[in-house]
Formats: sequence, structure tokens, C-alpha cells
Amino acid sequence: GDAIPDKDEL
Amino acid sequence: MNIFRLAGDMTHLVSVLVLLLKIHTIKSCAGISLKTQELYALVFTTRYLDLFTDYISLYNTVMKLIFLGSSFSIVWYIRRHKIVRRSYDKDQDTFRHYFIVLPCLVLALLIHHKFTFKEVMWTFSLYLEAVAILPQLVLLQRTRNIDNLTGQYVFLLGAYRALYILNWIYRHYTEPHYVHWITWIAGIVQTLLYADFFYYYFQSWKNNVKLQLPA
Repeated sequence: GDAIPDKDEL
Repeated sequence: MNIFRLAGDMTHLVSVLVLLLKIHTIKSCAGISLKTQELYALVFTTRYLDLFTDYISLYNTVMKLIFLGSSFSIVWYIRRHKIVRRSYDKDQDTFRHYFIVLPCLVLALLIHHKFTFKEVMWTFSLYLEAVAILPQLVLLQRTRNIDNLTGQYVFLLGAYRALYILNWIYRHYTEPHYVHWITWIAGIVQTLLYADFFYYYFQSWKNNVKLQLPA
């Protein structure tokens, strides 16, 4: 799968 | 950070502060759905589980604390404050939480990026945020009286996610590997839910008449 989404968004 | 996301976060911040200000100054929550506010508190709780584990930036941490604090204090005001609670219209605000929470939970268990507790909770919070406004929109349809602050609150809430869509488009073109199709779909569904409200909001603003949603 695609990269684990970086959680830099609120 | 890009201008779209900053504008989105500021719009989101103003929307919750407008609501807190309304409730705190006029000591009334008329027209506000407690169900939606409780769902938002759940959205922030399940989305910010990494608040104390992953430090991203001061901005990120401060904003998370503000969103958590404001959503829980709004719920507290409507549930516990001796004056505010009297203006809560519980007979009209009857949307069942589990009609929204359960499908989002099932969907998060089926469709996610990675099957870990935090990742499923984060995905759940995305799906939940997309539909959390429904009880509020139902309440507005029923009560039909939309005072300015409530109208502004819902408008700003919709606008913030629309700005986030621009942020995702921008990041998609400027950052490699920026693929968040789950976030994108949830965000688009969320903004579409506001579309009809936006339509009536602009109509009332353009014709300078009181905002009325059709029954």
C-alpha cells in the first residue's frame, strides 16, 4: 500500500 | 505548511471560537446541536491520540489542545451549565449517535491505510468528521430559525474543509508520495454535505434576507 500518511495535518 | 492549510486551520479555529463566544456571552445554545458537538469531541479525541506520543510542531500541538479544549467545553456548557442547558432543545436534537458512529467504525475497520489501533482510530475520526455535521443540519432544517452566529458557525466549518481540499491538491502536486486518498474522499464527502447549506447561505446573504432552509 501507499506510505503511511504523515499525520502533520490537524 | 501552505496558505490553504493555514487558512483552513484558522477558519476552523474561528468557527469553534465563534460558537464558544456565542454560548459564553449570550448564555444560550439555541439552534446548536449537542449531538454534533459531542461527535466533534469524539473526532478530536480519536484523531489526536498521538498528541503526547509524536511531537510534530508547537503549532500542531497548540492547535490540537485548542480544538480538544473548545469541543469539550462546548459539550460541557450545553450539558452542565445551569443557564445554557435550559436553552438546549433536546426534543428537536434527536439524531441518534450510533447511526453515525457505528457505520464510521465499521468502515474504518474495513478501509484503512494500516490495521493498527491508532491508524484505525485516525481513519474513524476522518469518516466521523465527514458526517458529524448531520445532526446540526437536521436541527437547522427543523427549527428553521438560524441566528447569524449559528449560520456563520456552520459556514466557517464547511469553508475550513473546502480550504483543506485546496491544501491536498497543492500538496499532491508539490510533494512526492503525498497520497492520502482516504483523507481526500472523506474531505470531499464532508464538503459536499455543506453544499446545499452554502447555497442557501449565499442566497440569504446576496438577497440580504434572513437565512431560511427549505423544510
